[in-house]
Amino acid sequence: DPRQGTLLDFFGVS
Amino acid sequence: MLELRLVQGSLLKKLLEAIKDLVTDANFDCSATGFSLQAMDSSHVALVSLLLRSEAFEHYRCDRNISMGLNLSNMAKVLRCSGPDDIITLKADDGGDSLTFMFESPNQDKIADFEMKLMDIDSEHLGIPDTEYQAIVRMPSAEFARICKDLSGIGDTIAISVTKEGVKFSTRGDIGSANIVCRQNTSVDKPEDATIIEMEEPVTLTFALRYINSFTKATPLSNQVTLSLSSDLPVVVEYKIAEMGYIRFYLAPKIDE
Repeated sequence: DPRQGTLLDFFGVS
Repeated sequence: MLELRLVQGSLLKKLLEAIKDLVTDANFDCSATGFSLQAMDSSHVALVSLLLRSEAFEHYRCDRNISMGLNLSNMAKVLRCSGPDDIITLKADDGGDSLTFMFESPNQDKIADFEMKLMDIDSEHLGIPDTEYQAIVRMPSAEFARICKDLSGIGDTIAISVTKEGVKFSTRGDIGSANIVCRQNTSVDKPEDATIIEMEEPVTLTFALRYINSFTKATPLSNQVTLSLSSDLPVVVEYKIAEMGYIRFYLAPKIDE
């Protein structure tokens, strides 16, 4: 099954 | 000193109803631009970003940038004490530890104030780059909410697929599967009934349906919703608040490994 991504996979902490 | 007077106070009430189940505590930021918030849910899968521009307020005084930590469920409880047509004023003193909500009835015969204690909240602010999305779908927000609700009776995930044919919402579960296709439709009497699909490239992404369903609590804020999709990015579900601002939800997709 595909895993649930998190926003931290895509965006950096500013 | 902070003093913000919002004639259409129900907007703030609707915003809180839209986010209170997604995020527990969050910082509201106030600057010359407006009243804003960026916060993630506890699992870092979804993010809400909202802005009410300073022009949305009849009176907007914010002497210096201020960040106010609030429990959103409690803030929603306070806002539920306002009437549907009340004018809402937010007030805070510099260096103070509370935020005051004042509700005025339209004919000024009832005035209430509620004070909420502010909290210190450590929050991670994400840098979200401006991106050209592969597909942008604009459709009636009530239709989108209906589709998400219908599909959640069948499965736990929603695949959103944009092609030349239209936008397809699909799910599958133990009882079977479902596909709902919406085609572009601009021949409508009212612009808010239109479905408009701008596609650079076909794109399909899969998401947890419970988050998307939670986003549709923002439906009372706007007649239209915009979905922005790219293959390797979180979807953006945006409800524009007339000329006054927006609420955007970002949701990380399911990732094939």
